[in-house]
Amino acid sequence: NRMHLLCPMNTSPHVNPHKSGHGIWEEFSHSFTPAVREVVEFAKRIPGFSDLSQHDQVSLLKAGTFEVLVVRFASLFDVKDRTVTFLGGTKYSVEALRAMGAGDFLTSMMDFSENLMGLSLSEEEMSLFTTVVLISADRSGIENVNSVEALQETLIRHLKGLITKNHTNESAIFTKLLLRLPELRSLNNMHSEQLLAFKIH
Amino acid sequence: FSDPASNLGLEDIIRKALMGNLEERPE
Repeated sequence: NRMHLLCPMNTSPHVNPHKSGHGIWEEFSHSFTPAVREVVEFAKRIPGFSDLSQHDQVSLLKAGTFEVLVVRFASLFDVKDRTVTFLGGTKYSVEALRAMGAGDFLTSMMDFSENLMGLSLSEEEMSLFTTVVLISADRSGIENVNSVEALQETLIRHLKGLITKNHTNESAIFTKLLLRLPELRSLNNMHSEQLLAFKIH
Repeated sequence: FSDPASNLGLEDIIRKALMGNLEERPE
């Protein structure tokens, strides 16, 4: 009888114990679907994305949506206040979430948020970084790797140019930003394990 | 559970959002 769904894409971590697993999932799905649609709309605006095959567009989005959402919603994880804000608008302390069952995954999400927000990127830089997160040729199921790779290289080049231009005395920022990519992959894997645990419950 | 995106309905949401784009695209 799992009583909590500890994802800030939910309106609240509390779930109705009288609801079926399917009902809980339906409610959760209703909460996160608009954010997923926004990721798709964002992808469509990436120059060159629509030129990829529909199969590769879907593969990139399937593999990368969680990571894009982590970047977009990193500010929900407030490291200074040690709180997480859920989509319903309520803040929960890390301690409260731990008492509800949150473990290492929450720690990793807080660490990521601290690392990313600490770079103090502009909206434009964050947006371009998000395109680099999404357009990644090594995702599983990509058919035309060369096309995705070419687009990926273009986006990384633009990101490097923008970061170099905006942070002339902070040459390490671009490297630090690229180091967030494997961190996101790791979070993605951890998230899949959390989803599996949810399904089992 | 090798493909969480498909199992959780994510692929369906993605496909529908992408299809909307195709329908809106002028020929």
